[in-house]
Parts: sequence; C-alpha cells; structure tokens
Amino acid sequence: QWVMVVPESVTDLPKKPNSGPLFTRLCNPSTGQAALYLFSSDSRQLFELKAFHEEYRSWFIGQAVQQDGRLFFATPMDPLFLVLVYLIKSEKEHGKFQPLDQILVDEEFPSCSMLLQCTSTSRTIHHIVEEKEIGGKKFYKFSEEKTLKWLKKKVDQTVKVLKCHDVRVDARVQTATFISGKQFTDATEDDYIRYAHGLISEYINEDLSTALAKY
Amino acid sequence: MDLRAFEEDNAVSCLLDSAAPAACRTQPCCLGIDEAGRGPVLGPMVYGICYCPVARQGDLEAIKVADSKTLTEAQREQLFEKLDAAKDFVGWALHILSPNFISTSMQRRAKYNLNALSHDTAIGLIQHALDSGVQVAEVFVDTVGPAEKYQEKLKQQFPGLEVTVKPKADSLFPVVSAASICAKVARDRVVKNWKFVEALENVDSDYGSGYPNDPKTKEWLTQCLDPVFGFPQFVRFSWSTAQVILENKAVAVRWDDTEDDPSQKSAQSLLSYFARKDTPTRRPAHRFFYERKLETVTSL
Amino acid sequence: SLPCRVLHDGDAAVCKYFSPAI
Repeated sequence: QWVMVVPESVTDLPKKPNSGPLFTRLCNPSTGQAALYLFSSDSRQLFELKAFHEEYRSWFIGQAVQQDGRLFFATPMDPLFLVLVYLIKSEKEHGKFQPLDQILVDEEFPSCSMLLQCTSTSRTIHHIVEEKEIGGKKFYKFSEEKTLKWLKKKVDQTVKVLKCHDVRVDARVQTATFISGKQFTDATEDDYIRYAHGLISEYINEDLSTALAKY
Repeated sequence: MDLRAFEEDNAVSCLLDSAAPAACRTQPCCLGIDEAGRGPVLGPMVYGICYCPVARQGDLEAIKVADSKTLTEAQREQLFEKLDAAKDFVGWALHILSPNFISTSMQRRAKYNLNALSHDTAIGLIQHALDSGVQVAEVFVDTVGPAEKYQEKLKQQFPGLEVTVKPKADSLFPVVSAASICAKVARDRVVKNWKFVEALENVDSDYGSGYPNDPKTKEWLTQCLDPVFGFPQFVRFSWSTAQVILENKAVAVRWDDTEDDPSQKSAQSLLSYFARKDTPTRRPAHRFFYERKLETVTSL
Repeated sequence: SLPCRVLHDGDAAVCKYFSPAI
C-alpha cells in the first residue's frame, strides 16, 4: 500500500474501459534513468511522482504497519519535457523531420507513446519543434532556438511563482521547514532567475541546461 | 482514598490528598515520606506523605503503624482506615506515578532517571503540604540510595525545615511508616483494579508478583507482548526485563536518535569519506527538493 | 505517519493500541 496525494482529476472515471490511471516508467529527462510517472484516465494528463522521504518514518494504514514511510505526491507535469528527450535523440541520430509517433518510440520505455495522448502535447508542441506538413501529415524536428525561448518562459513563470510563494532562493543554507518572521528581501532578481533555472533544469538534460543558462 | 481520577486514566500520573487537618495548619508538624512499588516491572510507583503535629506523634504511634512490608495487604488496609479516620490530626497525600509516565520519562531523549524522578516527586509532595497550609517543621525520608546527598538536596530545597534522610526510616519513624502504609495501600488498590485500556484477550490475569525476577511475571510479559506495540501500559517499558523481551521478540524500531546509540554505530574510517566512488555521480537534485526531502520516485 | 521506522510490513493492532485524538 502507498499513501499518495493526487489531484482529483487523477481519479476521474475513464471514458473507455480499462483506461484508468496508469503508473509507468519513463525516461527522466534530467538523469536519463527510469523514473515513475502517472497518466490520468485516458492518458489525458501526465503527472510526475515525488516522494517525501525521511529516513525514520513508517505508516499505520488501517490495521497494518508499513516500513516504507514515504508520502507520495503526484503533480501535473508538462509532457513536452519528456517529448523533448526523444526529439533531441532523433536530432542527434539523423536530424530529419519525422512524424511524432515515429519519434516517440523507445523499447526500454514503451509507454512513451502515451505522451501523444496527453491533451497538451499536440496543442503546445509547436513551441519546441519545426513543423512541416506533407500530404496532410505533420512532420517534426527539434528546434533548439524555439525550445530555449519556451524554456525561458518557463523560467520567468517560475520566478513569479517563487516570489508569490515567498520561497527562499538566496545563497544562505537553511532548512525549508524553518519559518522566519523576516521577509526574504535579501534575494536579488539574479538569485530568483538562478534558482528558477535550477528548478527547470530538473526537467531537461545537462546540455540544454547549460544552453539555457547562457541564453 | 478516592482513586477514581487515576483509574479513569491510568496512563497519566495523579496526585490525591486528604484535607489538611486544622491542627496541622496551626502547629509544627512532622512529615514522613515513603514510596511503594519501586522494584516491580508492573504497575505504578506511589509516593506517599503522612504528617501530624509533632506533639501528637505519640497518638500516631498508638495507631500501631509499623513497617508496611511486614504487614499483610489486609492489615495495611485496616491501618490505613485508622489513619484516614484520624482526620483531626493526621493528613496524607499521594503521588501515583503511572507506569507509562515512568517509561516515557526514563526513555526520553533528555533522560530522566528513576532517582531524579523519585526525588522530584518527594520534593513536590513536601511543597504540596506546605502549599496546603501544613506547618511542616520536620521531614523524615526513607531512601535506598546515598542518604547524605539526598538529605543535602532536600535541605537546600527547604532550608527552613529539619530534614532527616535514613535508610529503613519506615521502621525508625512512625510518620514514615504511616506514609509507607498510605503508599502501599494505594498501589495495591490501583494494581488490583487496573483497567487494561488495551482490552487484552486470552491473557492470563495472574501475572505473579510483578517483580522482574519472578518467572510467572516474565511469562506473563511474553504472553501479552504485541510484536509491534510491545506491552500494555501496565508495564514499565524502561525496565531491562521488558527491554530484553522487546529486543528478542518484538519488531525492531529505529528512531532518528538511534544513530547516537553506540551499539548501533559501526566504526567508519575517516578515509572512507574521501574514497573515489565507483559509480558515476549524477547531478544532485535541486535544493528546492532536498531542502524539502522530496525525491524522484523510481519504484514503488 | 510515524516518526520512526518500524522494520516490519504486516498486521498491526492499531485500533487496540491507538485512539484517534485531536
């Protein structure tokens, strides 16, 4: 058993039978290793899974005890971060325009094809690709320039949220659970951008992170 | 002796007392302190005080209070009734330290050992008598530990009082014997009427003497042990008898101060911290996540 | 959520030893 905090939409009833929420392994864009993600019913939404993990924790769940004391969170994630992994791979391999369903192929992570079903994928993919239409069919190729522009918007949005939520971003080391009465006015705009860049870098590979920092 | 307050919630400690007689509030009094139930692994420890005007000590002796350990339970009950009936010149107070309180105190991170607990309880009872208006002039205390140090501690706490701490004071001073009877009677009644909040099933009601070296008591402890929760709150978890059974038969539990326990540590060479790691290091997680102890999930 | 690690997965008589309290 696991204890998980998820948005309500995760537990919406599926429109089709046998297409309820699905936990699946996909390639983490930052590490290149497998990580667990969650698709909502009908695969419309993608969620990343994080665990709050303190070493000395366990659960009582009903009339049972469970060693693993992790508390899981499923939070919405932009599927384009995962689509990017395959666009960049395709660009490195041959640099050709391809249909998305041929780009999103991975023997190790076969569920990556489900990213196509996410509502936002087709709606927003133009932010990170060059597109061509031939014979009514669309073909895509990674665009670094467009991707960096898109990522910058992500960073800017993140900066706004960090400020709004009073997240501590300055260099001083302090536990996040310590709540000071003092407003964090010491942080500069640079601090916020650096912090936001760092957060976004959790969702992209190292090369792209470096390019984004330069950008 | 109305023990209902303790019986209703035997997880917490409880102080109860008689009314302070008018004579005790106007005349200098002698006050005796004794305890009951220090040794057993089961049930509460009870500290008792008994006091009367110095001039009436002879009347107290006439009640024939004697060393409570030599009396039967029934005899102690009878003597207590006589003490309680002597309301015009005898007063008493009791502090019942629940086994749960003893266990948690002794196992806190800032350890509160049994001696400190005992001394503080005794000090608290003397203060209670003073706060009730009793004109305490002399204090007599029974002790198992070093008498001089304890006497000095009490004298420092109560500089205006004449304090005498002696081993076997219960057989030397009638007022200590009386306190001993009050404490013992309270403990006997509480133990007899103990309500197990855990609703134990299939457990023998005969747990022997309650002393750690009693095989019947040890057998009972093993029988009522729950592998996850340990013992009922009737048991003093901090007693080594209980701890040994937990270590052998209960599920292991680790706390974040377990690392401070030398028996849990394995010696690690300082050089090991500088050793080259075989596995390639990946980018560390952003501080947003590690400050909040949030990790990426790779498996369930 | 317990502030310790119980090295066991299985049944536990939670309702016998714990009462909810606010």
